[in-house]
Amino acid sequence: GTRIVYDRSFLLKCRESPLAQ
Amino acid sequence: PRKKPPPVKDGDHLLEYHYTLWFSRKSPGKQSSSSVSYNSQLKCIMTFASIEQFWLIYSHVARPHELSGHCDYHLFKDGIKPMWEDEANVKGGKWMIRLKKGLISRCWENLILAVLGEQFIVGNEICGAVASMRYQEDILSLWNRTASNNEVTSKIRETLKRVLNIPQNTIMEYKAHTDSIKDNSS
Repeated sequence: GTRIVYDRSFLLKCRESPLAQ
Repeated sequence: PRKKPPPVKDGDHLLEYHYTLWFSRKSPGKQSSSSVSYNSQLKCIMTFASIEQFWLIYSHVARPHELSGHCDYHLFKDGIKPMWEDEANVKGGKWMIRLKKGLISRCWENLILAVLGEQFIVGNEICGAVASMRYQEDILSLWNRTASNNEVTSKIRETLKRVLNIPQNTIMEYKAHTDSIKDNSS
């Protein structure tokens, strides 16, 4: 099946999200 | 004991796998070569299922270079214990990268982001990653399920070189867990 793949810059961008604070 | 990941919030980005972050510290003076004492030193920090849960934990734990003494962070897929006896590891091995002091925090972050983001593209081969802080140097390890699969281990090596951003001349060594047990090195 399809894997959930994220590149480094997307993972770093999610760090700024309020959900990750 | 391992903990369940907290409920995923609306808007969270799910990861392909759930992961557990563990911490261990070697108590000074104690012999800790047996798996029984290693097991008792292992502390489960948290299991997580999304990118946002990962960052929440990551921002609350000390970064590797801030820790002193002989200690390890272990990031493993949920359900796999960070020890060779686990059935996922028993036929496996690890790439080991020895780092000069000062590089471990940046390299550890690069490594775990590549693991969480599924950058290795070797099916379900990746078991987990370890940051080992020692007195003279630090060591990064990436564990996979099948030490005998050369195609997989070389693919992992190529991805490691790409994502870690380490000096060109850094030595990378692959060790099957059965060999580490034989020479009592891990």
